[in-house]
Amino acid sequence: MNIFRLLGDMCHLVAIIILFLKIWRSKSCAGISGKSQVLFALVFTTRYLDLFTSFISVYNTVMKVVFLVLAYATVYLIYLRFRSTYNSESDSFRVEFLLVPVAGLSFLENYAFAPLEILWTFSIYLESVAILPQLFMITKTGEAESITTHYLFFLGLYRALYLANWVWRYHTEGFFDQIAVVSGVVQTIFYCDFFYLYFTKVLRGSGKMTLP
Amino acid sequence: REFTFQHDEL
Repeated sequence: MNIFRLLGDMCHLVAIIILFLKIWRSKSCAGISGKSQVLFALVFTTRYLDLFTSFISVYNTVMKVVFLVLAYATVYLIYLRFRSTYNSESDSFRVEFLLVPVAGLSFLENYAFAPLEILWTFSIYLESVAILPQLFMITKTGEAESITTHYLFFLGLYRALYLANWVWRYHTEGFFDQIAVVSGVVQTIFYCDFFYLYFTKVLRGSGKMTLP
Repeated sequence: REFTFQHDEL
């Protein structure tokens, strides 16, 4: 554990909590892509199956359980509890265009051709593109509430901190997880455009982020 | 190639 990974995990946790509380308090999931949230729940489910096979640390186990619970709770709020507020017509990204290539790639490019390992690889590849339905929805509607942009900001910050973590681990431990690093770089790139809009629009102005 | 490390990150 190093400071970058710890801060990264905390940003990830903050992002998920921000989203959950936003929906819970406003009793609305307007502007939120349910598809992205289902993909994240799928990411955590397929990655954290090792909860049953290997113990790493109390921290690791607790965080995995918390992420899983919050991911499914968020999906529950969007699709069941506050379903009437869900903008399904704006959430029109075709997730099969992500799932099929990601599933195919995880069979082709993995560390070991074993069920748990393929599922772990699938989760890594899927996480790198899981935010796309949300970004697509913002592009389509042309705006996002500031609280939604704070969620995306913390999610992007988590990714950026993980890149720093990998640089650190490479130099201190010689650790290099090629699949995670390549996917992580791809994932972080998706946030760059958003970061630019966040700093120029949301932080300087107030209220919603509107696209030019 | 041989798979040797645990996935210790979240």
